[in-house]
Amino acid sequence: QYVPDETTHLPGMMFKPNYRQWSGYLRAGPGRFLHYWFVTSQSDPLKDPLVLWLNGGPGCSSLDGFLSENGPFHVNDNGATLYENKFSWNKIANVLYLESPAGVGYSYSDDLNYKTNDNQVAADNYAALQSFFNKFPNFTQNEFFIFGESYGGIYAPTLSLLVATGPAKFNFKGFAVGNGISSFALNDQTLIYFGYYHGLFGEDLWHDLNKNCCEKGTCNFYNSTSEDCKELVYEAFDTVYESGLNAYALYLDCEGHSRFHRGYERTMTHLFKNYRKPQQSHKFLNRGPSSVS
Amino acid sequence: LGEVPPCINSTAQMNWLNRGDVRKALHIPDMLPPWDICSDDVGGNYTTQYQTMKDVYLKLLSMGLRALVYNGDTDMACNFLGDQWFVEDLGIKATTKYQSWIHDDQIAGFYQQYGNITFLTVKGAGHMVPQWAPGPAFHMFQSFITNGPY
Repeated sequence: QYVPDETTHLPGMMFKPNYRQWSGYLRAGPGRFLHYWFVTSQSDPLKDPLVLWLNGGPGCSSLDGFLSENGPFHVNDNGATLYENKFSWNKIANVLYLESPAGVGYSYSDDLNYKTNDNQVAADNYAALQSFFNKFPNFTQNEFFIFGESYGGIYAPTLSLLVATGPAKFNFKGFAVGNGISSFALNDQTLIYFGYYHGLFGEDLWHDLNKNCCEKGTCNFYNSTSEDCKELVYEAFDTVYESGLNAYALYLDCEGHSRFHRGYERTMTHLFKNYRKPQQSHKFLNRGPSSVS
Repeated sequence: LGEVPPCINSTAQMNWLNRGDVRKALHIPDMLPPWDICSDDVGGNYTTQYQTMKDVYLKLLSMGLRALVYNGDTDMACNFLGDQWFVEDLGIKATTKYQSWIHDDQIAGFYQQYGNITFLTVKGAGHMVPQWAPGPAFHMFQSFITNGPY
């Protein structure tokens, strides 16, 4: 293993871990360096699978996956001490968290140019993987899986294709996508049904949506050319994403950042890409912006 | 999805990761800016090139690789129905019925297999499944990587 990157002590860690961990940089391309954090399995590191975990965004950090989702420890609300996660995925696997692409979290590019795209990210992640296996050659034998969440629904399959067809030989077995974006059209189309059948819209909006977006039993909520349909879909979008609901979990409160944080507005620009807020958007809303704060 | 995940409070992680002694322990160069959960620079300058992953999935599955598409079923950013319709639209014959899976003696969600690809829901979980349903998520993870039953 690559000794200089090994992390033997972490501030706030009041427990003795039964696994080893490394944190450092993997080379993703000329002048581009991705921060990685690698934890070995708590069972049998030599035999257990190796799993790469990628959060999405695009632009969000896989350290959120580590410190809030499936990593071996999480951060207490005091922001200073750590506690163990008894459902950590490194109980049965070696897990590599990669902050990707450059510019995300502690990953960086020498030229500070963070403009990128799907294929470039896949290529950079593939190069970073090869850089990882150069640092940890022992793990090339382990069964290898790629997991992606959210926009990682694009990251994981595109990287998987490079791994499956590229010159480097990994013991690659499969990939998984959690709450991933797999098709923008289907994501938009189904959200309207999800919203109506979860009681988020009333009969009037549902009736108007069907009247203006459907024809002969087929509905198009994704890229209709009808202006009325677009405005009705935007009203539905408004209810789901801008009325105070937690878009990530319908039955949880909305905590942390205010929904109207500029980044939040952009958060959803990857969805309903064909609909931009119509000028008279309140025509259907017959109300001002949501008063829920 | 985007620079500031809606309704997510990442203050604790941010405070810990930005401590000088933590950055040192993680071998983070001093010249780097503070950590944040999402990057405006990246998200704001990103170009999406794929409208669907259908062709990529079909290539990967044709090589004999295994795939799992899982969704917390209360998420509205990437809702379960969209991914369920995506998997069905791949045109691969179903090899099991749509059925429930059990964790801790309770129905933890539903799944259906189409040869090498499995579509699975995690009941009651949101966008970050391992955070909001850690037990079922670990069970699902173990079943997938060991190619065992759900």
